[in-house]
Amino acid sequence: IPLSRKISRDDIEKLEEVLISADVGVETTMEIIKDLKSKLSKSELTGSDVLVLLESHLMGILGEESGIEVNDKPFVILIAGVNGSGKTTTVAKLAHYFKSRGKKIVLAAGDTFRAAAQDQLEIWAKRAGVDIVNSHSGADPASVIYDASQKAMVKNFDIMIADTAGRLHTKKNLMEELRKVHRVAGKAIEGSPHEVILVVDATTGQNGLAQAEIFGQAIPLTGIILAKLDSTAKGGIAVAIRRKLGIPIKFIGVGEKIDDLAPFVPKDYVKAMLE
Amino acid sequence: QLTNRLNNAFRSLTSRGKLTTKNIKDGLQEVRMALLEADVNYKIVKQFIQNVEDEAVGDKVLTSITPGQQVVKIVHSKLIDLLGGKASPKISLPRSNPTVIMLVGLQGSGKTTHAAKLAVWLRNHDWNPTLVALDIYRPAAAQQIQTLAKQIGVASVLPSFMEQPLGIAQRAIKEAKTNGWDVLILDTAGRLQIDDQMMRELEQLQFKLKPDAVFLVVDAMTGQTAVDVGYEFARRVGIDGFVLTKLDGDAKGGAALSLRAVVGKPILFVGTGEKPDALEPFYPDRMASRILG
Ligand SMILES: Nc1nc2c(ncn2[C@@H]2O[C@H](COP(=O)(O)OP(=O)(O)OP(=O)(O)O)[C@@H](O)[C@H]2O)c(=O)[nH]1
Ligand SMILES: Nc1nc2c(ncn2[C@@H]2O[C@H](COP(=O)(O)OP(=O)(O)OP(=O)(O)O)[C@@H](O)[C@H]2O)c(=O)[nH]1
Ligand SMILES: [Mg+2]
Ligand SMILES: [Mg+2]
Repeated sequence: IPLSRKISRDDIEKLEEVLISADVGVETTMEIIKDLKSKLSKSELTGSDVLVLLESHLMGILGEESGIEVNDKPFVILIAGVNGSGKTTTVAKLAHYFKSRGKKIVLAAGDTFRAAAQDQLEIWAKRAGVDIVNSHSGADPASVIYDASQKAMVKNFDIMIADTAGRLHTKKNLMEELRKVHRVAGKAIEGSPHEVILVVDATTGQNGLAQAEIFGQAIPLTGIILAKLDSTAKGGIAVAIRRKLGIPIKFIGVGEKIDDLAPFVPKDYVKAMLE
Repeated sequence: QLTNRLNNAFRSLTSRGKLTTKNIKDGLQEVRMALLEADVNYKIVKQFIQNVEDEAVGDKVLTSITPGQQVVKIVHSKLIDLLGGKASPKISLPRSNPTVIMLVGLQGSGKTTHAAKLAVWLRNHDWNPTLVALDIYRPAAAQQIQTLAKQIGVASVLPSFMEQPLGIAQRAIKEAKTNGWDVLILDTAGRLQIDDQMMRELEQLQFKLKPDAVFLVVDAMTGQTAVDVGYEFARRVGIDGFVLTKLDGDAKGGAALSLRAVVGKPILFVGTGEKPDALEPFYPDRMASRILG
């Protein structure tokens, strides 16, 4: 967009490509474009005016920075999401994040289904230097979460992070299994799970909205972690999720190493989306 | 439902004469939105809509169906063409003693799972497949291949301590000849197409091993970046076909159109579940219907 000269309605149309290409989605993009056009009809705007307006509109949707406030003990974080989104790696990253802040952590290897899922989290637990509770393949995931909850209470852990198996939200039996895990967590520890996080792959398109919607109907989501933002994807579906469902983005995954987790900063995210 | 939306857009149209440019433009705006909501790439949608418009102008209005249905019919058949035509693509692999298939793609797309599925499919077509684990980075990646191989009853070649992907693959090729494995399925680590070091690893594997087929494994829920990913993998490594995964979900799968349009190679298989038997051939007409919703 030419920054200094006056902007026309056609120029604003061109912004549509920027937003759609960022996976913001048709509906949210049309709302933003409509708003910009109405501002244009009230006064002349330069390219840099439009950029500032666009940034503030997106920031308005994304809201204030929101992290994970560990305000109970043991504090339980439940991680869910579709297959391959980055959950297990995110569990490891969160463990490292809180351990480096002096917290005592235990993990629950809640994926008892996929090949080598337990092995994968065990290796991460060693690398992070945290405890882990696992079981045998085919065990009831709720029982792993129950055992980990017991251990967290008895052994005085600060935080318990529960990994779950990937599942497509279209599979009713798997969503029911997730509901059960959530229920059992709540029965084992009062107020648990305190944080219920949906891990969304930043390369996901519009299906990400359906994921947040359906997962959110099964369990009460408190936050999103947007993984793989180090890819060429802008993760714009997070904007649509925030706008339509009000779920805040708490962290972003920016790589495959244990320290590749960063707090979600709306200003930085929007700047990266628009460059 | 796209047909309903189109019928609404064409409510005022009389049922005689030819489809005018205005009718088509209105109808195609609805189609455009449907394609973007289905994750088809922005630039590809623009091109596609223009092509349909050029083709549809002057078409006689058919009296047996509504103008909305007619536009959908034109769009649907054009989508099928773009996805490779009516028939499922034929998969023919040369017998190379051993034949080598390499799976590549972004992190978490489903490569390892589909290595196992391809092994089952090949065995059902009279091959003797073996899985080769070339992912030396992801924790327990080799165990995942080992477990899957055991589940489906095929052999696997796993990394030895400190062994690099090229070495593992070359060893697997040697072992194939002595063990009578006629096809090797190489599972590689997930990687970003912008990770130069990891892309160079694939370039080297392709250059030294000369695989008979390199398949890009793509998640059906991939959004607008599918084009960048497909283009870059094709440019640097060379792609012979695609495997579109997790189609048992409700992602429309518009990435399929983007990949086919940009790389010009066929989608050969679709993944429809987590188990080793959840692999189907790709049907362009089913995909076109799915994308249009
Ligand atoms: N580049 C990049 N890769 C990531 C990121 N987070 C996870 N990954 C990679 O994505 C792949 C899948 O990660 P997992 O943690 O196994 O994903 P998952 O959701 O637990 O997968 P399932 O349990 O099989 O559903 C792995 O190769 C990870 O290294 C990220 O932020 N950036
Ligand atoms: N429902 C469904 N799940 C699938 C399908 N294909 C793979 N998965 C699941 O997706 C997740 C990721 O699969 P992997 O095979 O580990 O993916 P990958 O590409 O090897 O991942 P990296 O090696 O980390 O890059 C696992 O939970 C699989 O079970 C599919 O077609 N349908
Ligand atoms: Mg996992
Ligand atoms: Mg893998």
